[in-house]
Amino acid sequence: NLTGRFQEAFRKLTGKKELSEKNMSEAFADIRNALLEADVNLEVVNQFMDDVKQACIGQEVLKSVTPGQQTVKIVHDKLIELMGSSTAELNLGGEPAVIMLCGLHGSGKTTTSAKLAHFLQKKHRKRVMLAACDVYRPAAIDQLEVLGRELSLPVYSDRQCQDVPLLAQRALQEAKDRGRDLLIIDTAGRLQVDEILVQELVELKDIVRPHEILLVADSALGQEAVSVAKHFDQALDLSGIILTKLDGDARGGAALSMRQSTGKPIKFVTVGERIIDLETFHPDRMASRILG
Amino acid sequence: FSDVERWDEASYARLEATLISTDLGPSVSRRIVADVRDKYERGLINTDADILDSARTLILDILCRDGIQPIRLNENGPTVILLVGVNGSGKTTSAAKLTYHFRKLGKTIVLGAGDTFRAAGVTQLQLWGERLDCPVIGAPQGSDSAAVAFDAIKSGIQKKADFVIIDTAGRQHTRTDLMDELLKVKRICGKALPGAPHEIWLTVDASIGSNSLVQAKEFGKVFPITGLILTKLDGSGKGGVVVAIKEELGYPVQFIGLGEQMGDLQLFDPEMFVKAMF
Ligand SMILES: Nc1nc2c(ncn2[C@@H]2O[C@H](COP(=O)(O)OP(=O)(O)OP(=O)(O)O)[C@@H](O)[C@H]2O)c(=O)[nH]1
Ligand SMILES: Nc1nc2c(ncn2[C@@H]2O[C@H](COP(=O)(O)OP(=O)(O)OP(=O)(O)O)[C@@H](O)[C@H]2O)c(=O)[nH]1
Ligand SMILES: [Mg+2]
Ligand SMILES: [Mg+2]
Repeated sequence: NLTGRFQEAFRKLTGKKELSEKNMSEAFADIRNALLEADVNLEVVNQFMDDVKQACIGQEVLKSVTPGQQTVKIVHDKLIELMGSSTAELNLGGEPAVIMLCGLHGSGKTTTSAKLAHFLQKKHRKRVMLAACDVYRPAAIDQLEVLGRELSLPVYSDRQCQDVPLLAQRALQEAKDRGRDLLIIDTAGRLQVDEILVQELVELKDIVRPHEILLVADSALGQEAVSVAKHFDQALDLSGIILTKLDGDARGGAALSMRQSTGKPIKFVTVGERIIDLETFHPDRMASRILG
Repeated sequence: FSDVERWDEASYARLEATLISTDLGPSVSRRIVADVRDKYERGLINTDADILDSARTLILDILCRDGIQPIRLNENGPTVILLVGVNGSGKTTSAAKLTYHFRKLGKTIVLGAGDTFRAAGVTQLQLWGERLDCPVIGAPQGSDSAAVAFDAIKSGIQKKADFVIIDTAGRQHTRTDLMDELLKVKRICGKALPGAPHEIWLTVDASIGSNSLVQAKEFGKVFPITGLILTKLDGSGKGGVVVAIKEELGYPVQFIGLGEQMGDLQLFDPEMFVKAMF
């Protein structure tokens, strides 16, 4: 892991008064490489390393720790600071409140809608309704209906309707008529560069005015994480991000990439396929994971 | 790169950045830049076009090493293809696309809807089967996945089908219980038809980074992976990680997925892939 590698690089720094760019270049190269291997986007890494150098250079070498430990702590703290807080709240003030999920194919939107419904039902005693607005994928509606049944929650769907914004509008009306106080809208997976399908989400947003628009993103995303986050954010002004599949062993550098490039908060993570496998985001745990 | 007069540190940094952006990984990228730089400094290549071509050639060499492996066709019954991979990587859709692909070559197929775990896992493939007019063997959610594989192969034998394609539930390799289940599915395939499965293909999502290499390593510890299907290459991901997979593990890409429709599958063409990479 990173700390161990630095012990080596920093053995050379013993006796030095200050951390300087010169005597730390090898350590910085190591950190840079660790972040790239964690799949953090290259431009994000370069930006982060500039910030780290600023924070490190000129610092007095502390007596109680090795320079290696000291640098890792600076990097770790900087990473946590960048990741944002773990208190990102959901805006659920509507009658009903509306949450819209979006993201690439297979990122976990449909299962996350159900997990989020369960979580908010338990935590805030919300009366949730789910809206099956993926009209493209075979059995997408079936999938959400099965999940809704498992949760004993109503699912709005209409297999005859191919007009997604209209479908969502009807779902919202249905939620109002049935006295539900939260509507969670599942949408089809789409490429962030598919202008027509991204426009469909923009129209969906205009019609139902969601209180939360959350990007559901696979934590194992590679260098494209920045493009994915920025495109969805620029089109929709996201209110947050949900990172999925953290029960895998991806280092999760995409978290830093997406957070850094959009400034939007990571609100939840999912850690498995069970309904209960949704947790609030912990920036410190994510930082440690990325550093390996 | 085309306005580069002579190659210097900045040009090499830009080349490394380009390679890293394709998810080739920092160490493979660094190594390729070093190899190219070595050739340039020894005067073996001169222009910026040479440099890019040289990088492409190095990557192509890795992809084409050991030649092209054709599908291991079974002489005594259907050829059984088992599709495995992490959650959401494109297995079910690829099963449908492969059916369409082989169908166009005049082959007959039986599909095994082996995802008996996920909500509508079986239903999804059954709907594809209806669109493709292809028989699908399934079972209710919660039933034994290996039993579906067994029944699908038996049905394929009985129908004298050319291929039996078995879909499995998505899983993370970090779950040893689920990896054990996959091994059981493989074993049961062999019980239904000795020698089956003849191909085990791992779906790799082109938007994912270095974890795909870990996935290939870990799935490959359960049984030999005989090929990859690189999905979602119509997206912005370049799928460079398959180069690392080929180099370290020897698994070749067999097909690429270029969309959500049944026709959006192509045989892997290494040259086209490398040209599209950068
Ligand atoms: N292991 C694991 N699997 C997950 C997690 N979240 C979702 N999945 C699985 O990932 C796969 C894809 O999930 P879906 O909810 O269908 O993804 P989606 O974004 O709705 O997919 P599309 O609608 O096709 O774009 C399924 O197998 C889910 O069970 C997670 O946190 N961990
Ligand atoms: N754009 C694009 N989408 C694809 C491609 N292959 C699959 N998909 C989409 O990716 C999503 C997931 O595909 P599935 O076939 O359900 O993936 P899976 O591996 O079977 O998922 P699980 O069974 O839940 O693990 C669906 O929305 C598919 O339409 C591809 O090549 N390009
Ligand atoms: Mg879905
Ligand atoms: Mg599937």
